[in-house]
Amino acid sequence: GAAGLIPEVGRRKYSESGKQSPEQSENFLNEFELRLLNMFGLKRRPNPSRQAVVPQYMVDLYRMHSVNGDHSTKRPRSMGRHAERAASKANTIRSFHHEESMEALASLKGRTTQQFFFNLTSIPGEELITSAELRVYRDQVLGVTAAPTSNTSYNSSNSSNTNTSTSVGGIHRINVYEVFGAPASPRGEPLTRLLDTRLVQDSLSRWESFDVSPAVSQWSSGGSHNHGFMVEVFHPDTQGVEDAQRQSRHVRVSRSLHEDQDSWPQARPLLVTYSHDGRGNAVLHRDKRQA
Amino acid sequence: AGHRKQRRKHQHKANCHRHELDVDFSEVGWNEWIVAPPGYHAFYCHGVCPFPLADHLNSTNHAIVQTLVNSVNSNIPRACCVPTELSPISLLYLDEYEKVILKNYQDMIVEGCGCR
Repeated sequence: GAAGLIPEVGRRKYSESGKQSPEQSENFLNEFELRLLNMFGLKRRPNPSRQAVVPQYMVDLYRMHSVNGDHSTKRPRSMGRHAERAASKANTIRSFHHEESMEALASLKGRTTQQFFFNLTSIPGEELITSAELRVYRDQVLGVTAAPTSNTSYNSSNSSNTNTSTSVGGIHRINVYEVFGAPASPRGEPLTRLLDTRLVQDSLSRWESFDVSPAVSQWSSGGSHNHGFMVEVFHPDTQGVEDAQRQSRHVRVSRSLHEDQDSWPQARPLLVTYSHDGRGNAVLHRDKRQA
Repeated sequence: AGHRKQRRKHQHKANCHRHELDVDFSEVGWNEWIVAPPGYHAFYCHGVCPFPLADHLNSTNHAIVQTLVNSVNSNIPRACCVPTELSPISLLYLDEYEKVILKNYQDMIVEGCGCR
């Protein structure tokens, strides 16, 4: 069964049944194999390596949403409302890690930018993207306590906004941009447009979810070319490049920005797409939807 | 052997209904790429659709007529015992590019059987 989806025992039993000539048997088995692959939406049998990582978020989604999963599992705290709505309309949820060989990291004047490219070519053309979220993990900064909200001018970490007045210590802003063009000059910045932004507190460890649906839908439908995302971590109260990099280490946008290599596979940025191929119901459990 | 023969005879005569079928993905070697679940209760339909068809056999008008014709002409087969209601399952798996996918697959579990 290592080569295909039909177990070797099944293949052998059918071939030895004598109902068909060996050639006919092989043809029938190959046809059935294709039907199995088509059923799963695969081109060939998956053969994952030992290094393959299953993001915990996908396991949580499985437990929360699947019709056969553990329904006692609550919505992950970091899961955006838009993602929850998206999952109720999608029958397929895909996760992607970025291509590390294509990442570009830059730090300047209190901000760190990171360019990501996610290869989305494995999404079949017939699948309609209903939503997409980019998830970035933030480690708690030790020694920093949550700033009292009554004396500050920032919004809740759960709400997106475009206000850039970030004047409080222990707070930083994460901006997520779609890259839609190469820089005009070699040392210039790429052409971008803002997709989502958020003010976050250093005192909390959590995943942040950013709505990147417009860009991914466009890329998937062929409306625009996939140049990737740019994530900007902006610290209003930092003095220089080193300070900015030190502060940015807890936002896990790049392998090179933190030392704990073992945790990187489960802490690296994750792009999650929600789509529907027109066949069957959404992933969300029927009973939950009825409720 | 006698007991087995008797049991087979009994099974042969059993009316159409749903039977247990537990699919273990490791048995077919799919556990290497299907992360969850490890398997599921798929069920299957088996049994005869006898004349006269009872109400609980969930038959169609056509199946009733076919069974009636079979009772007078055995060249025409009896109605078939098949799934009449199916439900989906969700699979969490790695595809051929090692991308992790959660997908809902329809018609994977037999919920009800009937004569059709």
